[in-house]
Amino acid sequence: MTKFSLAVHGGAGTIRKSSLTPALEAEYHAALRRALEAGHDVLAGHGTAIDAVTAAVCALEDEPLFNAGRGAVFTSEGKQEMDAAIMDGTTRAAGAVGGIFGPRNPIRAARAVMDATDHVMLIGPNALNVARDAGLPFEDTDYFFTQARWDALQSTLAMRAEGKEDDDPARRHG
Amino acid sequence: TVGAVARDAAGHLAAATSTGGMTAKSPGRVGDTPLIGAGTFADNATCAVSGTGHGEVFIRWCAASEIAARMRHAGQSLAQAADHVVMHDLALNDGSGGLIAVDADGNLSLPFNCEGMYRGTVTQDGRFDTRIH
Repeated sequence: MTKFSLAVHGGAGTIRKSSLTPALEAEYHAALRRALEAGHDVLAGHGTAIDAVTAAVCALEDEPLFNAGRGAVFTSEGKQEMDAAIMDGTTRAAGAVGGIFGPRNPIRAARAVMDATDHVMLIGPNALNVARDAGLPFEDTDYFFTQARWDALQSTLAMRAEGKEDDDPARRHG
Repeated sequence: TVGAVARDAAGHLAAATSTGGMTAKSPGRVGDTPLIGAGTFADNATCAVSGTGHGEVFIRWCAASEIAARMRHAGQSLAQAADHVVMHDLALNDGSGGLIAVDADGNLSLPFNCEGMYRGTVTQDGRFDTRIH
Protein backbone atom coordinates (compact mmCIF):
# COMPACT_ATOMS: atom_id res chain seq x y z
CA MET A 1 0.00 0.00 0.00
CA THR A 2 1.22 3.48 -0.81
CA LYS A 3 2.19 5.28 2.38
CA PHE A 4 1.91 8.78 1.08
CA SER A 5 0.82 10.16 -2.24
CA LEU A 6 0.19 13.52 -3.83
CA ALA A 7 -1.45 14.80 -6.99
CA VAL A 8 -1.55 18.31 -8.43
CA HIS A 9 -3.35 20.00 -11.31
CA GLY A 10 -2.72 23.25 -13.10
CA GLY A 11 -6.08 23.58 -14.81
CA ALA A 12 -7.87 21.83 -17.64
CA GLY A 13 -9.51 22.67 -20.93
CA THR A 14 -8.55 23.14 -24.55
CA ILE A 15 -4.81 22.63 -24.61
CA ARG A 16 -3.86 23.02 -28.25
CA LYS A 17 -0.89 20.92 -29.26
CA SER A 18 -0.28 23.28 -32.17
CA SER A 19 0.44 26.24 -29.89
CA LEU A 20 2.33 24.21 -27.33
CA THR A 21 5.93 24.35 -28.47
CA PRO A 22 8.40 21.78 -27.16
CA ALA A 23 10.03 24.51 -25.07
CA LEU A 24 6.74 25.64 -23.56
CA GLU A 25 5.68 22.06 -22.91
CA ALA A 26 8.95 21.48 -21.08
CA GLU A 27 8.24 24.57 -18.97
CA TYR A 28 4.84 23.21 -17.99
CA HIS A 29 6.32 19.86 -17.00
CA ALA A 30 9.01 21.59 -14.98
CA ALA A 31 6.45 23.79 -13.21
CA LEU A 32 4.30 20.80 -12.32
CA ARG A 33 7.41 19.00 -11.09
CA ARG A 34 8.29 21.93 -8.82
CA ALA A 35 4.83 21.82 -7.27
CA LEU A 36 5.11 18.08 -6.74
CA GLU A 37 8.52 18.49 -5.15
CA ALA A 38 7.19 21.14 -2.77
CA GLY A 39 4.49 18.79 -1.54
CA HIS A 40 6.70 15.73 -1.64
CA ASP A 41 9.30 17.41 0.55
CA VAL A 42 6.66 17.98 3.23
CA LEU A 43 5.36 14.43 3.09
CA ALA A 44 8.84 12.87 2.97
CA GLY A 45 9.70 14.83 6.08
CA HIS A 46 6.78 13.25 7.93
CA GLY A 47 4.70 16.39 7.45
CA THR A 48 0.94 16.44 7.20
CA ALA A 49 -1.27 16.23 4.16
CA ILE A 50 -2.68 19.69 4.90
CA ASP A 51 0.81 21.20 4.89
CA ALA A 52 1.71 19.29 1.74
CA VAL A 53 -1.25 20.58 -0.28
CA THR A 54 -0.61 24.10 1.00
CA ALA A 55 3.01 23.94 -0.17
CA ALA A 56 2.11 22.42 -3.53
CA VAL A 57 -0.60 24.98 -4.29
CA CYS A 58 1.66 27.85 -3.24
CA ALA A 59 4.20 26.60 -5.78
CA LEU A 60 1.51 26.49 -8.47
CA GLU A 61 0.22 29.95 -7.54
CA ASP A 62 3.74 31.31 -7.88
CA GLU A 63 3.93 30.08 -11.49
CA PRO A 64 2.90 32.63 -14.14
CA LEU A 65 2.23 29.74 -16.52
CA PHE A 66 -0.96 28.65 -14.84
CA ASN A 67 -4.08 30.77 -15.09
CA ALA A 68 -4.68 30.79 -11.37
CA GLY A 69 -1.20 31.93 -10.58
CA ARG A 70 0.36 35.29 -10.97
CA GLY A 71 -1.73 35.79 -14.06
CA ALA A 72 -5.03 35.34 -12.31
CA VAL A 73 -8.03 35.53 -14.61
CA PHE A 74 -9.36 39.02 -15.18
CA THR A 75 -12.95 40.10 -14.73
CA SER A 76 -14.72 41.82 -17.61
CA GLU A 77 -13.76 45.10 -15.92
CA GLY A 78 -10.08 44.23 -16.18
CA LYS A 79 -9.63 43.60 -12.48
CA GLN A 80 -8.32 40.46 -10.84
CA GLU A 81 -10.15 38.50 -8.20
CA MET A 82 -9.01 35.51 -6.21
CA ASP A 83 -10.73 32.50 -4.68
CA ALA A 84 -9.25 29.60 -2.74
CA ALA A 85 -10.23 26.78 -0.42
CA ILE A 86 -8.55 24.18 1.71
CA MET A 87 -9.96 21.24 3.67
CA ASP A 88 -8.48 18.85 6.24
CA GLY A 89 -9.96 15.37 5.93
CA THR A 90 -9.05 14.48 9.50
CA THR A 91 -11.29 17.03 11.17
CA ARG A 92 -13.33 18.38 8.24
CA ALA A 93 -11.91 21.75 9.13
CA ALA A 94 -12.07 24.00 6.09
CA GLY A 95 -11.24 27.53 5.06
CA ALA A 96 -12.13 29.52 1.97
CA VAL A 97 -11.91 33.02 0.56
CA GLY A 98 -13.80 34.49 -2.36
CA GLY A 99 -13.60 37.60 -4.48
CA ILE A 100 -10.53 39.04 -2.84
CA PHE A 101 -7.40 40.61 -4.24
CA GLY A 102 -3.96 41.09 -2.74
CA PRO A 103 -2.45 38.09 -0.95
CA ARG A 104 0.48 36.67 -2.89
CA ASN A 105 -0.84 33.19 -2.18
CA PRO A 106 -4.63 33.05 -1.88
CA ILE A 107 -4.45 29.49 -0.58
CA ARG A 108 -2.64 30.77 2.49
CA ALA A 109 -5.48 33.23 3.04
CA ALA A 110 -7.90 30.30 2.94
CA ARG A 111 -5.65 28.43 5.37
CA ALA A 112 -5.69 31.45 7.69
CA VAL A 113 -9.50 31.42 7.68
CA MET A 114 -9.39 27.74 8.64
CA ASP A 115 -6.73 28.12 11.30
CA ALA A 116 -7.62 31.47 12.86
CA THR A 117 -11.40 31.82 12.67
CA ASP A 118 -14.53 29.83 13.48
CA HIS A 119 -15.77 30.29 9.93
CA VAL A 120 -15.46 28.34 6.69
CA MET A 121 -15.63 31.15 4.13
CA LEU A 122 -14.87 34.84 4.28
CA ILE A 123 -15.19 37.42 1.54
CA GLY A 124 -14.43 41.11 1.28
CA PRO A 125 -12.38 43.29 3.60
CA ASN A 126 -12.52 40.96 6.57
CA ALA A 127 -11.02 38.12 4.55
CA LEU A 128 -8.10 40.43 3.79
CA ASN A 129 -7.88 41.42 7.45
CA VAL A 130 -7.52 37.78 8.44
CA ALA A 131 -4.76 37.38 5.87
CA ARG A 132 -2.98 40.49 7.13
CA ASP A 133 -3.31 39.35 10.74
CA ALA A 134 -1.70 36.06 9.72
CA GLY A 135 1.27 38.02 8.40
CA LEU A 136 0.81 36.95 4.80
CA PRO A 137 2.64 38.88 2.07
CA PHE A 138 0.55 41.03 -0.29
CA GLU A 139 1.34 42.11 -3.85
CA ASP A 140 0.06 44.80 -6.18
CA THR A 141 -1.61 44.38 -9.57
CA ASP A 142 1.67 44.34 -11.49
CA TYR A 143 2.82 41.19 -9.71
CA PHE A 144 -0.25 39.25 -10.87
CA PHE A 145 -0.33 40.61 -14.41
CA THR A 146 0.65 38.37 -17.30
CA GLN A 147 0.48 39.43 -20.93
CA ALA A 148 -1.11 36.14 -21.96
CA ARG A 149 -4.04 36.59 -19.58
CA TRP A 150 -4.49 40.22 -20.58
CA ASP A 151 -4.51 39.27 -24.26
CA ALA A 152 -7.09 36.56 -23.55
CA LEU A 153 -9.29 39.14 -21.84
CA GLN A 154 -9.08 41.55 -24.77
CA SER A 155 -9.82 38.75 -27.22
CA THR A 156 -12.87 37.64 -25.28
CA LEU A 157 -14.19 41.17 -24.90
CA ALA A 158 -13.75 41.73 -28.65
CA MET A 159 -15.69 38.55 -29.40
CA ARG A 160 -18.49 39.67 -27.13
CA ALA A 161 -18.59 43.08 -28.80
CA GLU A 162 -19.05 41.32 -32.12
CA GLY A 163 -21.78 39.11 -30.70
CA LYS A 164 -19.81 35.91 -31.21
CA GLU A 165 -20.59 32.83 -29.20
CA ASP A 166 -18.05 32.27 -26.44
CA ASP A 167 -18.22 28.58 -25.61
CA ASP A 168 -14.53 27.70 -25.85
CA PRO A 169 -13.74 25.56 -22.77
CA ALA A 170 -10.39 27.29 -22.45
CA ARG A 171 -12.15 30.61 -21.92
CA ARG A 172 -14.85 29.11 -19.77
CA HIS A 173 -12.24 27.51 -17.54
CA GLY A 174 -10.11 30.61 -17.36
CA THR B 1 -7.36 26.77 -11.50
CA VAL B 2 -4.66 24.99 -9.60
CA GLY B 3 -5.00 22.40 -6.87
CA ALA B 4 -3.51 19.56 -4.87
CA VAL B 5 -4.65 16.52 -2.92
CA ALA B 6 -2.54 14.42 -0.57
CA ARG B 7 -2.52 11.45 1.73
CA ASP B 8 0.22 11.63 4.34
CA ALA B 9 2.06 8.74 6.01
CA ALA B 10 -0.37 8.82 8.92
CA GLY B 11 -3.33 8.31 6.59
CA HIS B 12 -4.67 11.83 6.73
CA LEU B 13 -6.17 13.38 3.60
CA ALA B 14 -6.31 17.01 2.49
CA ALA B 15 -7.34 19.05 -0.54
CA ALA B 16 -6.61 22.60 -1.70
CA THR B 17 -7.74 24.57 -4.74
CA SER B 18 -6.98 28.12 -5.82
CA THR B 19 -8.32 30.82 -8.08
CA GLY B 20 -10.34 29.37 -10.87
CA GLY B 21 -12.28 31.62 -13.14
CA MET B 22 -13.43 32.13 -16.67
CA THR B 23 -11.79 34.70 -18.89
CA ALA B 24 -13.64 38.02 -18.60
CA LYS B 25 -15.82 36.65 -15.84
CA SER B 26 -18.45 38.85 -14.28
CA PRO B 27 -17.10 40.80 -11.32
CA GLY B 28 -18.00 38.95 -8.17
CA ARG B 29 -18.59 35.66 -9.94
CA VAL B 30 -17.39 32.79 -7.78
CA GLY B 31 -16.96 29.32 -9.23
CA ASP B 32 -16.55 25.95 -7.61
CA THR B 33 -13.00 26.49 -6.38
CA PRO B 34 -13.75 27.91 -2.92
CA LEU B 35 -17.02 26.01 -2.42
CA ILE B 36 -16.50 23.08 -0.10
CA GLY B 37 -18.09 20.00 -1.66
CA ALA B 38 -18.10 21.43 -5.18
CA GLY B 39 -14.49 22.09 -6.15
CA THR B 40 -12.74 21.16 -2.93
CA PHE B 41 -13.43 18.38 -0.42
CA ALA B 42 -11.57 16.09 2.00
CA ASP B 43 -12.70 13.33 4.33
CA ASN B 44 -10.30 10.75 5.73
CA ALA B 45 -12.85 7.95 5.41
CA THR B 46 -13.32 8.39 1.69
CA CYS B 47 -11.25 10.79 -0.38
CA ALA B 48 -9.84 14.24 -1.01
CA VAL B 49 -10.77 16.03 -4.25
CA SER B 50 -9.74 19.18 -6.12
CA GLY B 51 -11.57 20.13 -9.32
CA THR B 52 -10.91 22.26 -12.37
CA GLY B 53 -13.38 23.08 -15.10
CA HIS B 54 -16.78 24.60 -15.78
CA GLY B 55 -17.39 25.83 -12.26
CA GLU B 56 -21.14 26.34 -12.43
CA VAL B 57 -21.69 22.69 -13.35
CA PHE B 58 -19.29 21.47 -10.68
CA ILE B 59 -21.38 23.46 -8.20
CA ARG B 60 -24.74 22.16 -9.41
CA TRP B 61 -23.58 18.55 -9.31
CA CYS B 62 -21.68 18.94 -6.00
CA ALA B 63 -18.88 17.22 -7.87
CA ALA B 64 -16.27 16.76 -5.15
CA SER B 65 -18.55 15.55 -2.36
CA GLU B 66 -20.52 13.41 -4.81
CA ILE B 67 -17.43 11.28 -5.29
CA ALA B 68 -17.14 10.77 -1.53
CA ALA B 69 -20.87 10.01 -1.32
CA ARG B 70 -20.60 7.34 -4.00
CA MET B 71 -17.75 5.70 -2.13
CA ARG B 72 -19.54 5.89 1.22
CA HIS B 73 -23.03 4.89 0.20
CA ALA B 74 -22.55 2.80 -2.93
CA GLY B 75 -19.27 1.14 -1.99
CA GLN B 76 -17.58 2.33 -5.15
CA SER B 77 -13.82 2.59 -5.48
CA LEU B 78 -12.26 6.01 -5.93
CA ALA B 79 -11.68 5.33 -9.62
CA GLN B 80 -15.28 4.23 -10.17
CA ALA B 81 -16.74 7.18 -8.31
CA ALA B 82 -14.45 9.80 -9.86
CA ASP B 83 -14.93 8.44 -13.38
CA HIS B 84 -18.71 8.44 -12.99
CA VAL B 85 -18.83 12.04 -11.81
CA VAL B 86 -16.46 13.35 -14.49
CA MET B 87 -17.50 11.20 -17.45
CA HIS B 88 -21.23 10.97 -16.70
CA ASP B 89 -22.60 13.61 -14.34
CA LEU B 90 -20.42 16.49 -15.53
CA ALA B 91 -19.81 15.47 -19.14
CA LEU B 92 -23.50 14.98 -19.88
CA ASN B 93 -24.42 18.35 -18.45
CA ASP B 94 -22.00 20.69 -20.21
CA GLY B 95 -19.46 20.33 -17.42
CA SER B 96 -16.11 20.08 -19.14
CA GLY B 97 -13.04 19.74 -16.95
CA GLY B 98 -11.47 17.28 -14.60
CA LEU B 99 -10.30 16.63 -11.08
CA ILE B 100 -7.63 15.02 -8.99
CA ALA B 101 -8.47 12.74 -6.07
CA VAL B 102 -6.82 10.47 -3.52
CA ASP B 103 -8.45 7.88 -1.30
CA ALA B 104 -7.71 6.64 2.22
CA ASP B 105 -5.25 4.04 0.88
CA GLY B 106 -3.36 6.59 -1.16
CA ASN B 107 -4.78 5.53 -4.52
CA LEU B 108 -4.86 8.39 -7.01
CA SER B 109 -7.40 9.16 -9.73
CA LEU B 110 -7.12 12.01 -12.26
CA PRO B 111 -10.02 11.83 -14.75
CA PHE B 112 -10.83 14.63 -17.20
CA ASN B 113 -13.36 14.89 -20.02
CA CYS B 114 -11.71 17.67 -22.05
CA GLU B 115 -8.66 17.82 -24.28
CA GLY B 116 -6.15 17.96 -21.49
CA MET B 117 -5.36 18.73 -17.90
CA TYR B 118 -2.03 19.87 -16.55
CA ARG B 119 -1.42 17.25 -13.88
CA GLY B 120 1.19 15.40 -11.89
CA THR B 121 1.59 12.73 -9.24
CA VAL B 122 4.21 11.52 -6.84
CA THR B 123 4.16 8.63 -4.38
CA GLN B 124 6.31 7.46 -1.52
CA ASP B 125 8.63 5.58 -3.84
CA GLY B 126 9.68 8.93 -5.30
CA ARG B 127 8.18 8.31 -8.72
CA PHE B 128 7.31 11.69 -10.24
CA ASP B 129 4.96 11.80 -13.22
CA THR B 130 3.74 14.94 -15.04
CA ARG B 131 1.35 15.02 -17.98
CA ILE B 132 -0.60 17.52 -20.08
CA HIS B 133 -2.75 15.69 -22.67
